[in-house]
Amino acid sequence: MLEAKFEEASLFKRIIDGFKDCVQLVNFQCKQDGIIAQAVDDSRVLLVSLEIGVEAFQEYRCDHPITLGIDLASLSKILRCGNNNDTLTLIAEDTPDSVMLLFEDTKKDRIAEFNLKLMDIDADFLKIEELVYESTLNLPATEFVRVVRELGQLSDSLNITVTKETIKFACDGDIGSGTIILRPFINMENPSESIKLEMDQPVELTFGAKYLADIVKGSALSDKVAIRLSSEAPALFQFDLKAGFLQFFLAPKFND
Amino acid sequence: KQRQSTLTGFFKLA
Repeated sequence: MLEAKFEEASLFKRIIDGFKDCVQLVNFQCKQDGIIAQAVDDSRVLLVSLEIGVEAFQEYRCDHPITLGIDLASLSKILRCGNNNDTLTLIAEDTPDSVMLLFEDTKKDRIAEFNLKLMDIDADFLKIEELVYESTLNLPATEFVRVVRELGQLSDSLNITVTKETIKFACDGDIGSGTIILRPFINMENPSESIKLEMDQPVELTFGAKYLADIVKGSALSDKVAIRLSSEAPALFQFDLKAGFLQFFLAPKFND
Repeated sequence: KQRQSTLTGFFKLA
């Protein structure tokens, strides 16, 4: 039996909103140590990997591994019910046909119960090997959103070049071109505003702007994003939760 | 001209 209670429904809403626009059918694997999920978009360019640790919940109990096959579009409809500051408990039997979502307001005056039918989703779970990355960037999530939105207007591709002291984002499209250069700095008063850069090798990669536009939705989860890059390999964009993370692996574009 | 690569090959996708 699964009973997973979020202190605030808004956390689960933000998690789901962070990736529901790029994948639709997702198996949520519930285990003793939390919930994990993984899905690849239809074009096989973007992989989403979610981990919600037990500490993210107010209460958590899962005696046996349970897989919840969920259509995120349907789940979102239910998540729009209930208030952000309601508690939200996910409840499922050991071999469930449905999962119950229970919203309770803090005074327990209003209790709303929804059952979401589950789906049998045929998808393998990947063991993602720890890749070796040549550069790691840490940016304020707002800065990352801004770069992707601003440059995404000009082109369907966005180029990222990392050298020892600069991070350069560039695009070149039909209507014109744009470049945004960021330099690492440390903000002592507000550490999450800092920009950090660890570079073993200079890296230059190009990504599809439409995928980046999906990835930036993860910024609802965290005020920081970590971007890990290697030449000719998928990049990793990671938003950390208090316990867990939302990761996006994005395949680059290559010159023909 | 740029070509969008996929994750197949990097990860074992079903």
